[in-house]
Amino acid sequence: LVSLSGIEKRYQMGDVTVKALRGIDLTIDAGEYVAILGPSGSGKSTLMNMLGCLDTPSEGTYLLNQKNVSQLNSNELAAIRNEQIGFIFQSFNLLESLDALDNVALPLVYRGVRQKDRKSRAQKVLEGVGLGDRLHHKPNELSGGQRQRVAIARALVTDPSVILADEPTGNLDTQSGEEVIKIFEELIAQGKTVIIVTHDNELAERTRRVLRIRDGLIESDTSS
Amino acid sequence: LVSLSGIEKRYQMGDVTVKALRGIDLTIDAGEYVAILGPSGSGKSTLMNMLGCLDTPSEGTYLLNQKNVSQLNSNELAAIRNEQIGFIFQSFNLLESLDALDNVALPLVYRGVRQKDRKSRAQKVLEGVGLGDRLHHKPNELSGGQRQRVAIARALVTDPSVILADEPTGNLDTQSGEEVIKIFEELIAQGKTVIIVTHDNELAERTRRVLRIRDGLIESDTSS
Ligand SMILES: Nc1ncnc2c1ncn2[C@@H]1O[C@H](COP(=O)(O)OP(=O)(O)OP(=O)(O)O)[C@@H](O)[C@H]1O
Ligand SMILES: Nc1ncnc2c1ncn2[C@@H]1O[C@H](COP(=O)(O)OP(=O)(O)OP(=O)(O)O)[C@@H](O)[C@H]1O
Ligand SMILES: [Mg+2]
Ligand SMILES: [Mg+2]
Repeated sequence: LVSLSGIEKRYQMGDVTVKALRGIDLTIDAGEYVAILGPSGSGKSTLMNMLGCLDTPSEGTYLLNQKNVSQLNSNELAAIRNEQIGFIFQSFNLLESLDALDNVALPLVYRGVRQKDRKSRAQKVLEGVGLGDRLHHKPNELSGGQRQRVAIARALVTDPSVILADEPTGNLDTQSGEEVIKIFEELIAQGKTVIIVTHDNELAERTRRVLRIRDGLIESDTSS
Repeated sequence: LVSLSGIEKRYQMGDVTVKALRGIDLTIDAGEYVAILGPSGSGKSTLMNMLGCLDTPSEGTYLLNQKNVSQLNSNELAAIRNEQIGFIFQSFNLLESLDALDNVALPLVYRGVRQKDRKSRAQKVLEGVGLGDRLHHKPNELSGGQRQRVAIARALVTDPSVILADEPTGNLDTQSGEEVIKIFEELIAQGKTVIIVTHDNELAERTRRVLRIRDGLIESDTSS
Protein backbone atom coordinates (compact mmCIF):
# COMPACT_ATOMS: atom_id res chain seq x y z
CA LEU A 1 0.00 0.00 0.00
CA VAL A 2 2.54 2.56 1.19
CA SER A 3 6.24 2.57 0.39
CA LEU A 4 8.55 5.37 1.53
CA SER A 5 12.15 5.36 0.38
CA GLY A 6 14.83 7.82 1.47
CA ILE A 7 12.24 10.38 2.56
CA GLU A 8 13.75 13.63 3.90
CA LYS A 9 12.08 16.88 4.93
CA ARG A 10 14.12 20.01 5.52
CA TYR A 11 13.07 23.52 6.51
CA GLN A 12 15.36 26.47 5.92
CA MET A 13 15.30 28.91 8.85
CA GLY A 14 17.69 31.69 7.86
CA ASP A 15 21.11 30.01 7.85
CA VAL A 16 19.94 27.05 9.93
CA THR A 17 18.51 23.91 8.30
CA VAL A 18 15.93 22.06 10.39
CA LYS A 19 15.81 18.38 9.39
CA ALA A 20 12.36 17.13 10.40
CA LEU A 21 12.82 13.79 8.54
CA ARG A 22 16.34 12.51 7.87
CA GLY A 23 15.87 9.50 5.59
CA ILE A 24 12.79 7.38 6.22
CA ASP A 25 12.39 3.94 4.64
CA LEU A 26 9.10 2.30 5.47
CA THR A 27 6.61 -0.13 3.93
CA ILE A 28 3.04 -0.64 5.16
CA ASP A 29 0.66 -3.17 3.62
CA ALA A 30 -3.10 -2.85 3.31
CA GLY A 31 -4.90 -4.02 6.44
CA GLU A 32 -2.02 -3.31 8.82
CA TYR A 33 -2.51 -1.73 12.28
CA VAL A 34 0.60 0.38 12.85
CA ALA A 35 1.75 2.89 15.45
CA ILE A 36 4.63 5.32 14.90
CA LEU A 37 5.82 6.16 18.41
CA GLY A 38 8.17 8.96 19.34
CA PRO A 39 8.78 12.01 21.53
CA SER A 40 7.68 15.58 20.89
CA GLY A 41 9.41 17.07 17.85
CA SER A 42 10.61 13.72 16.48
CA GLY A 43 8.87 14.09 13.08
CA LYS A 44 5.57 12.23 13.56
CA SER A 45 3.18 14.87 12.19
CA THR A 46 5.59 15.65 9.36
CA LEU A 47 5.61 11.97 8.41
CA MET A 48 1.81 11.80 8.61
CA ASN A 49 1.48 14.77 6.28
CA MET A 50 3.66 12.95 3.74
CA LEU A 51 1.57 9.79 4.01
CA GLY A 52 -1.67 11.76 3.66
CA CYS A 53 -0.43 13.62 0.57
CA LEU A 54 -0.73 16.92 2.42
CA ASP A 55 2.94 17.76 2.07
CA THR A 56 5.82 16.81 -0.25
CA PRO A 57 9.27 15.55 0.78
CA SER A 58 12.55 17.40 0.13
CA GLU A 59 14.03 14.10 -1.08
CA GLY A 60 12.97 10.51 -1.60
CA THR A 61 10.10 8.58 -3.11
CA TYR A 62 6.58 7.88 -1.91
CA LEU A 63 4.73 5.10 -3.68
CA LEU A 64 1.03 4.80 -2.88
CA ASN A 65 -0.58 1.70 -4.41
CA GLN A 66 2.61 1.50 -6.50
CA LYS A 67 2.06 4.98 -8.02
CA ASN A 68 4.73 7.61 -7.47
CA VAL A 69 2.85 10.33 -5.61
CA SER A 70 5.19 13.12 -6.79
CA GLN A 71 4.07 12.44 -10.35
CA LEU A 72 0.38 12.91 -9.59
CA ASN A 73 -1.24 16.27 -10.33
CA SER A 74 -3.15 18.19 -7.67
CA ASN A 75 -6.54 16.89 -8.82
CA GLU A 76 -5.37 13.29 -8.54
CA LEU A 77 -3.91 14.01 -5.08
CA ALA A 78 -7.14 15.66 -3.92
CA ALA A 79 -9.09 12.65 -5.17
CA ILE A 80 -6.85 10.27 -3.18
CA ARG A 81 -7.24 12.38 -0.04
CA ASN A 82 -11.01 12.64 -0.34
CA GLU A 83 -11.75 9.10 -1.41
CA GLN A 84 -9.23 6.80 0.19
CA ILE A 85 -7.87 8.49 3.29
CA GLY A 86 -9.47 9.63 6.53
CA PHE A 87 -7.16 12.07 8.36
CA ILE A 88 -7.44 12.90 12.07
CA PHE A 89 -5.37 16.05 12.66
CA GLN A 90 -3.39 16.70 15.85
CA SER A 91 -5.04 20.12 16.09
CA PHE A 92 -8.41 18.94 14.73
CA ASN A 93 -8.83 21.54 11.92
CA LEU A 94 -12.59 21.93 12.42
CA LEU A 95 -14.51 24.78 10.79
CA GLU A 96 -15.46 27.23 13.54
CA SER A 97 -18.59 28.44 11.78
CA LEU A 98 -20.16 24.97 11.39
CA ASP A 99 -21.68 22.87 14.15
CA ALA A 100 -20.45 19.33 14.88
CA LEU A 101 -22.96 17.72 12.53
CA ASP A 102 -22.05 19.92 9.57
CA ASN A 103 -18.32 19.60 10.23
CA VAL A 104 -18.66 15.82 10.07
CA ALA A 105 -20.99 15.93 7.05
CA LEU A 106 -18.66 18.16 5.03
CA PRO A 107 -16.54 15.40 3.36
CA LEU A 108 -19.80 13.88 2.08
CA VAL A 109 -20.70 17.14 0.33
CA TYR A 110 -17.61 16.71 -1.84
CA ARG A 111 -18.82 13.23 -2.74
CA GLY A 112 -22.22 14.44 -3.89
CA VAL A 113 -24.13 12.65 -1.11
CA ARG A 114 -27.58 14.27 -0.75
CA GLN A 115 -28.33 16.26 2.38
CA LYS A 116 -30.72 13.83 4.06
CA ASP A 117 -28.16 11.02 3.85
CA ARG A 118 -25.27 13.31 4.84
CA LYS A 119 -27.03 14.37 8.02
CA SER A 120 -28.01 10.83 9.01
CA ARG A 121 -24.54 9.39 8.31
CA ALA A 122 -22.85 12.23 10.21
CA GLN A 123 -25.22 11.78 13.15
CA LYS A 124 -24.49 8.05 13.26
CA VAL A 125 -20.71 8.49 13.50
CA LEU A 126 -21.08 11.26 16.10
CA GLU A 127 -23.27 8.96 18.22
CA GLY A 128 -20.54 6.34 17.83
CA VAL A 129 -18.06 8.64 19.62
CA GLY A 130 -20.56 9.65 22.33
CA LEU A 131 -21.54 13.05 20.93
CA GLY A 132 -25.19 12.35 20.04
CA ASP A 133 -26.23 15.17 22.38
CA ARG A 134 -23.72 17.70 20.98
CA LEU A 135 -24.69 17.68 17.26
CA HIS A 136 -25.51 21.38 17.09
CA HIS A 137 -22.64 22.71 19.19
CA LYS A 138 -20.01 24.66 17.29
CA PRO A 139 -16.34 23.91 18.06
CA ASN A 140 -16.10 26.81 20.53
CA GLU A 141 -19.12 25.35 22.36
CA LEU A 142 -17.37 22.02 22.85
CA SER A 143 -14.71 20.79 25.25
CA GLY A 144 -11.23 19.92 23.96
CA GLY A 145 -11.90 16.19 24.03
CA GLN A 146 -15.27 16.69 22.33
CA ARG A 147 -13.56 18.60 19.49
CA GLN A 148 -11.10 15.76 19.14
CA ARG A 149 -13.98 13.30 18.81
CA VAL A 150 -15.65 15.46 16.14
CA ALA A 151 -12.35 15.37 14.20
CA ILE A 152 -12.33 11.58 14.56
CA ALA A 153 -15.95 11.27 13.40
CA ARG A 154 -15.23 13.46 10.37
CA ALA A 155 -12.34 11.17 9.34
CA LEU A 156 -14.61 8.13 9.56
CA VAL A 157 -17.78 9.38 7.86
CA THR A 158 -16.61 8.66 4.29
CA ASP A 159 -15.77 5.06 5.27
CA PRO A 160 -12.18 5.41 4.01
CA SER A 161 -9.89 2.43 3.45
CA VAL A 162 -6.94 4.11 5.21
CA ILE A 163 -7.12 6.00 8.52
CA LEU A 164 -4.23 8.31 9.44
CA ALA A 165 -4.57 9.39 13.08
CA ASP A 166 -2.24 12.02 14.59
CA GLU A 167 -2.36 11.75 18.41
CA PRO A 168 -6.04 10.65 18.33
CA THR A 169 -6.46 10.29 22.10
CA GLY A 170 -4.31 13.17 23.42
CA ASN A 171 -7.28 15.10 24.79
CA LEU A 172 -9.32 12.10 25.89
CA ASP A 173 -9.73 10.46 29.28
CA THR A 174 -9.20 6.72 29.58
CA GLN A 175 -12.82 5.78 28.85
CA SER A 176 -13.35 8.02 25.80
CA GLY A 177 -9.91 6.97 24.53
CA GLU A 178 -10.92 3.32 24.90
CA GLU A 179 -14.04 3.89 22.80
CA VAL A 180 -11.87 5.34 20.04
CA ILE A 181 -9.46 2.39 20.17
CA LYS A 182 -12.44 0.03 19.86
CA ILE A 183 -13.49 1.89 16.71
CA PHE A 184 -9.99 1.41 15.25
CA GLU A 185 -10.17 -2.31 16.09
CA GLU A 186 -13.49 -2.58 14.25
CA LEU A 187 -11.97 -0.86 11.19
CA ILE A 188 -9.09 -3.37 11.21
CA ALA A 189 -11.60 -6.22 11.48
CA GLN A 190 -13.22 -4.79 8.33
CA GLY A 191 -9.88 -5.04 6.52
CA LYS A 192 -9.05 -1.31 6.62
CA THR A 193 -5.59 0.11 7.30
CA VAL A 194 -5.00 2.15 10.47
CA ILE A 195 -1.81 4.17 10.98
CA ILE A 196 -1.49 6.07 14.27
CA VAL A 197 1.27 8.47 15.29
CA THR A 198 1.59 9.13 18.98
CA HIS A 199 3.87 9.82 21.92
CA ASP A 200 1.66 7.55 24.08
CA ASN A 201 3.27 4.17 24.71
CA GLU A 202 0.07 2.55 25.96
CA LEU A 203 -1.82 3.50 22.81
CA ALA A 204 1.01 2.16 20.63
CA GLU A 205 0.89 -1.16 22.48
CA ARG A 206 -2.72 -1.66 21.36
CA THR A 207 -1.62 -1.88 17.68
CA ARG A 208 0.09 -4.80 15.95
CA ARG A 209 3.29 -3.11 14.81
CA VAL A 210 5.26 -0.31 16.44
CA LEU A 211 7.86 1.80 14.66
CA ARG A 212 9.88 4.02 16.99
CA ILE A 213 10.90 7.40 15.59
CA ARG A 214 13.45 9.81 17.06
CA ASP A 215 14.98 12.95 15.52
CA GLY A 216 13.51 12.23 12.10
CA LEU A 217 14.75 8.62 11.85
CA ILE A 218 13.10 5.24 12.41
CA GLU A 219 14.97 3.51 15.24
CA SER A 220 13.12 0.20 15.42
CA ASP A 221 10.24 -1.71 13.85
CA THR A 222 8.58 -4.39 15.99
CA SER A 223 5.57 -6.54 15.14
CA SER A 224 3.61 -8.23 17.93
CA LEU B 1 -6.80 32.42 48.16
CA VAL B 2 -9.68 31.02 46.11
CA SER B 3 -13.20 30.37 47.38
CA LEU B 4 -15.99 29.17 45.08
CA SER B 5 -19.49 28.87 46.49
CA GLY B 6 -22.52 27.51 44.61
CA ILE B 7 -20.87 28.14 41.23
CA GLU B 8 -23.06 27.19 38.25
CA LYS B 9 -22.53 27.69 34.54
CA ARG B 10 -25.35 27.17 32.07
CA TYR B 11 -25.47 27.55 28.30
CA GLN B 12 -28.76 27.96 26.49
CA MET B 13 -28.86 25.98 23.23
CA GLY B 14 -32.30 26.64 21.75
CA ASP B 15 -34.69 24.98 24.18
CA VAL B 16 -31.98 22.81 25.75
CA THR B 17 -29.98 24.03 28.75
CA VAL B 18 -26.43 22.65 28.97
CA LYS B 19 -25.22 22.67 32.58
CA ALA B 20 -21.42 22.75 32.41
CA LEU B 21 -21.07 23.42 36.17
CA ARG B 22 -23.89 22.40 38.51
CA GLY B 23 -22.95 23.85 41.88
CA ILE B 24 -19.25 23.90 42.73
CA ASP B 25 -18.02 24.60 46.27
CA LEU B 26 -14.27 24.69 46.57
CA THR B 27 -11.56 26.40 48.62
CA ILE B 28 -7.87 26.50 47.68
CA ASP B 29 -5.23 28.14 49.85
CA ALA B 30 -2.09 29.91 48.67
CA GLY B 31 0.79 27.48 48.11
CA GLU B 32 -1.40 24.45 47.39
CA TYR B 33 -0.64 21.94 44.60
CA VAL B 34 -4.03 20.80 43.34
CA ALA B 35 -5.32 18.67 40.47
CA ILE B 36 -8.92 18.69 39.27
CA LEU B 37 -9.34 15.32 37.58
CA GLY B 38 -12.25 14.31 35.37
CA PRO B 39 -13.34 12.89 32.02
CA SER B 40 -13.87 14.74 28.76
CA GLY B 41 -16.77 17.19 29.01
CA SER B 42 -16.96 17.14 32.81
CA GLY B 43 -16.46 20.91 33.24
CA LYS B 44 -12.71 21.25 33.86
CA SER B 45 -11.94 24.02 31.34
CA THR B 46 -15.13 25.85 32.30
CA LEU B 47 -14.01 25.78 35.94
CA MET B 48 -10.51 26.98 35.00
CA ASN B 49 -11.95 29.92 33.10
CA MET B 50 -13.90 30.92 36.22
CA LEU B 51 -10.76 30.66 38.39
CA GLY B 52 -8.74 32.67 35.89
CA CYS B 53 -11.38 35.46 35.67
CA LEU B 54 -11.83 34.73 31.98
CA ASP B 55 -15.51 33.89 32.35
CA THR B 56 -18.32 34.64 34.79
CA PRO B 57 -20.63 32.12 36.46
CA SER B 58 -24.41 31.95 35.91
CA GLU B 59 -24.83 31.66 39.70
CA GLY B 60 -22.67 31.62 42.79
CA THR B 61 -19.82 33.54 44.33
CA TYR B 62 -16.09 33.61 43.57
CA LEU B 63 -13.89 35.19 46.20
CA LEU B 64 -10.27 35.79 45.18
CA ASN B 65 -8.11 37.00 48.07
CA GLN B 66 -11.43 37.61 49.87
CA LYS B 67 -12.62 40.04 47.17
CA ASN B 68 -15.85 39.21 45.33
CA VAL B 69 -14.71 38.93 41.73
CA SER B 70 -18.14 39.81 40.30
CA GLN B 71 -17.84 43.25 41.89
CA LEU B 72 -14.54 44.05 40.19
CA ASN B 73 -14.55 46.15 37.03
CA SER B 74 -12.88 44.94 33.84
CA ASN B 75 -9.70 46.93 34.47
CA GLU B 76 -9.29 45.33 37.91
CA LEU B 77 -9.94 41.89 36.42
CA ALA B 78 -7.38 42.46 33.67
CA ALA B 79 -4.86 43.58 36.29
CA ILE B 80 -5.42 40.37 38.30
CA ARG B 81 -5.03 38.23 35.19
CA ASN B 82 -1.86 39.97 34.04
CA GLU B 83 -0.15 40.34 37.39
CA GLN B 84 -1.10 37.39 39.55
CA ILE B 85 -2.11 34.53 37.28
CA GLY B 86 -0.24 32.51 34.67
CA PHE B 87 -2.72 30.63 32.46
CA ILE B 88 -1.80 27.62 30.30
CA PHE B 89 -4.66 27.10 27.84
CA GLN B 90 -5.79 23.68 26.61
CA SER B 91 -5.55 24.93 23.02
CA PHE B 92 -2.49 27.12 23.68
CA ASN B 93 -3.83 30.44 22.25
CA LEU B 94 -0.51 31.49 20.71
CA LEU B 95 -0.31 34.38 18.25
CA GLU B 96 0.37 32.88 14.83
CA SER B 97 2.22 35.92 13.53
CA LEU B 98 4.80 35.99 16.36
CA ASP B 99 7.68 33.57 16.82
CA ALA B 100 8.11 31.58 20.04
CA LEU B 101 10.32 34.22 21.67
CA ASP B 102 7.89 37.08 21.01
CA ASN B 103 4.87 35.01 22.05
CA VAL B 104 6.55 34.34 25.39
CA ALA B 105 7.76 37.95 25.77
CA LEU B 106 4.31 39.43 25.14
CA PRO B 107 3.04 39.44 28.76
CA LEU B 108 6.15 41.41 29.71
CA VAL B 109 5.26 44.13 27.18
CA TYR B 110 2.10 44.81 29.21
CA ARG B 111 4.23 45.21 32.30
CA GLY B 112 6.49 47.79 30.74
CA VAL B 113 9.59 45.59 30.81
CA ARG B 114 12.15 46.96 28.31
CA GLN B 115 12.91 44.96 25.20
CA LYS B 116 16.38 43.72 26.13
CA ASP B 117 15.11 42.24 29.39
CA ARG B 118 11.95 40.84 27.78
CA LYS B 119 13.96 38.92 25.21
CA SER B 120 16.41 37.52 27.74
CA ARG B 121 13.68 36.49 30.21
CA ALA B 122 11.64 34.87 27.44
CA GLN B 123 14.70 33.02 26.16
CA LYS B 124 15.48 31.72 29.64
CA VAL B 125 12.02 30.21 30.16
CA LEU B 126 12.02 28.71 26.66
CA GLU B 127 15.37 27.06 27.36
CA GLY B 128 13.81 25.72 30.57
CA VAL B 129 11.24 23.79 28.52
CA GLY B 130 13.81 22.54 25.99
CA LEU B 131 13.05 25.02 23.19
CA GLY B 132 16.29 26.99 23.16
CA ASP B 133 16.79 25.99 19.52
CA ARG B 134 13.26 26.95 18.44
CA LEU B 135 13.13 30.63 19.54
CA HIS B 136 12.42 32.01 16.08
CA HIS B 137 9.95 29.41 14.90
CA LYS B 138 6.35 30.59 14.55
CA PRO B 139 3.59 28.34 15.91
CA ASN B 140 2.95 26.77 12.49
CA GLU B 141 6.65 25.89 12.34
CA LEU B 142 6.49 23.98 15.61
CA SER B 143 5.23 20.53 16.55
CA GLY B 144 2.11 20.16 18.73
CA GLY B 145 4.12 19.43 21.84
CA GLN B 146 6.47 22.34 21.13
CA ARG B 147 3.49 24.71 20.89
CA GLN B 148 2.28 23.39 24.22
CA ARG B 149 5.64 24.14 25.75
CA VAL B 150 5.62 27.70 24.33
CA ALA B 151 2.22 28.18 26.01
CA ILE B 152 3.71 26.90 29.26
CA ALA B 153 6.72 29.21 28.98
CA ARG B 154 4.47 32.20 28.32
CA ALA B 155 2.49 31.47 31.50
CA LEU B 156 5.69 31.36 33.54
CA VAL B 157 7.59 34.37 32.19
CA THR B 158 5.84 36.93 34.43
CA ASP B 159 6.72 34.86 37.51
CA PRO B 160 3.06 34.72 38.62
CA SER B 161 2.01 33.61 42.09
CA VAL B 162 -0.77 31.38 40.75
CA ILE B 163 -0.44 28.96 37.81
CA LEU B 164 -3.62 27.62 36.19
CA ALA B 165 -2.76 24.77 33.83
CA ASP B 166 -5.41 23.21 31.56
CA GLU B 167 -4.19 19.79 30.38
CA PRO B 168 -0.53 20.95 30.41
CA THR B 169 0.98 17.64 29.25
CA GLY B 170 -1.65 16.38 26.78
CA ASN B 171 0.64 16.74 23.77
CA LEU B 172 3.87 15.77 25.51
CA ASP B 173 5.74 12.49 25.65
CA THR B 174 6.75 11.09 29.04
CA GLN B 175 10.11 12.86 29.17
CA SER B 176 8.93 16.34 28.11
CA GLY B 177 5.94 15.92 30.44
CA GLU B 178 8.30 15.06 33.30
CA GLU B 179 10.31 18.25 32.71
CA VAL B 180 7.09 20.27 32.98
CA ILE B 181 6.09 18.51 36.22
CA LYS B 182 9.54 19.31 37.64
CA ILE B 183 8.93 22.99 36.82
CA PHE B 184 5.62 22.86 38.73
CA GLU B 185 7.38 21.24 41.70
CA GLU B 186 9.95 24.07 41.72
CA LEU B 187 7.15 26.66 41.69
CA ILE B 188 5.51 24.93 44.68
CA ALA B 189 8.89 24.93 46.47
CA GLN B 190 8.95 28.71 45.90
CA GLY B 191 5.59 29.03 47.67
CA LYS B 192 3.49 29.54 44.54
CA THR B 193 0.07 28.01 43.93
CA VAL B 194 -0.37 25.46 41.11
CA ILE B 195 -3.82 24.31 39.98
CA ILE B 196 -3.94 21.72 37.18
CA VAL B 197 -7.01 20.39 35.42
CA THR B 198 -6.56 17.13 33.58
CA HIS B 199 -8.06 13.82 32.52
CA ASP B 200 -4.66 12.16 33.18
CA ASN B 201 -4.68 10.16 36.41
CA GLU B 202 -0.88 9.82 36.54
CA LEU B 203 -0.39 13.58 36.32
CA ALA B 204 -3.00 14.13 39.05
CA GLU B 205 -1.16 11.69 41.34
CA ARG B 206 1.93 13.91 41.22
CA THR B 207 0.06 16.74 43.02
CA ARG B 208 -0.84 16.94 46.71
CA ARG B 209 -4.61 17.19 46.47
CA VAL B 210 -6.97 15.69 43.90
CA LEU B 211 -10.54 16.82 43.36
CA ARG B 212 -12.55 14.54 41.09
CA ILE B 213 -15.08 16.24 38.84
CA ARG B 214 -17.87 14.56 36.86
CA ASP B 215 -20.80 16.16 35.01
CA GLY B 216 -20.14 19.59 36.49
CA LEU B 217 -19.96 18.45 40.12
CA ILE B 218 -17.07 17.73 42.50
CA GLU B 219 -17.33 14.07 43.55
CA SER B 220 -14.40 13.80 45.94
CA ASP B 221 -11.55 15.80 47.46
CA THR B 222 -8.51 13.84 48.62
CA SER B 223 -5.25 15.18 50.04
CA SER B 224 -2.15 13.00 50.01
N1 LIG C 1 7.29 24.61 9.00
C1 LIG C 1 8.34 24.28 9.78
N2 LIG C 1 9.46 25.03 9.78
C2 LIG C 1 10.51 24.71 10.55
N3 LIG C 1 10.57 23.66 11.38
C3 LIG C 1 9.48 22.86 11.43
C4 LIG C 1 8.31 23.12 10.65
N4 LIG C 1 7.38 22.17 10.93
C5 LIG C 1 7.95 21.35 11.84
N5 LIG C 1 9.20 21.76 12.15
C6 LIG C 1 10.14 21.11 13.07
O1 LIG C 1 10.25 19.75 12.66
C7 LIG C 1 10.33 18.90 13.82
C8 LIG C 1 9.28 17.79 13.69
O2 LIG C 1 7.99 18.34 13.79
P1 LIG C 1 6.70 17.40 13.92
O3 LIG C 1 5.50 18.30 13.98
O4 LIG C 1 6.71 16.37 12.86
O5 LIG C 1 6.95 16.69 15.34
P2 LIG C 1 6.04 15.65 16.13
O6 LIG C 1 6.80 14.38 16.27
O7 LIG C 1 4.68 15.57 15.51
O8 LIG C 1 5.94 16.30 17.58
P3 LIG C 1 4.71 16.39 18.65
O9 LIG C 1 4.65 15.06 19.34
O10 LIG C 1 5.18 17.48 19.57
O11 LIG C 1 3.47 16.74 17.91
C9 LIG C 1 10.10 19.78 15.04
O12 LIG C 1 11.33 19.91 15.73
C10 LIG C 1 9.61 21.11 14.49
O13 LIG C 1 10.13 22.21 15.21
N1 LIG D 1 -20.08 27.78 24.88
C1 LIG D 1 -20.68 26.60 25.18
N2 LIG D 1 -21.96 26.39 24.80
C2 LIG D 1 -22.56 25.21 25.09
N3 LIG D 1 -21.99 24.19 25.74
C3 LIG D 1 -20.73 24.35 26.15
C4 LIG D 1 -20.00 25.55 25.89
N4 LIG D 1 -18.75 25.40 26.38
C5 LIG D 1 -18.69 24.17 26.94
N5 LIG D 1 -19.88 23.54 26.80
C6 LIG D 1 -20.22 22.20 27.30
O1 LIG D 1 -19.92 22.18 28.70
C7 LIG D 1 -19.33 20.92 29.05
C8 LIG D 1 -18.04 21.14 29.80
O2 LIG D 1 -17.06 21.68 28.92
P1 LIG D 1 -15.54 21.80 29.37
O3 LIG D 1 -14.80 22.42 28.23
O4 LIG D 1 -15.44 22.49 30.68
O5 LIG D 1 -15.13 20.27 29.57
P2 LIG D 1 -13.71 19.63 29.97
O6 LIG D 1 -13.87 18.91 31.26
O7 LIG D 1 -12.64 20.68 29.90
O8 LIG D 1 -13.48 18.54 28.84
P3 LIG D 1 -12.13 18.06 28.04
O9 LIG D 1 -11.39 17.13 28.96
O10 LIG D 1 -12.70 17.33 26.86
O11 LIG D 1 -11.34 19.27 27.66
C9 LIG D 1 -19.14 20.11 27.77
O12 LIG D 1 -20.11 19.08 27.72
C10 LIG D 1 -19.35 21.12 26.65
O13 LIG D 1 -20.02 20.56 25.54
MG1 LIG E 1 2.80 16.14 16.10
MG1 LIG F 1 -11.02 20.99 28.66
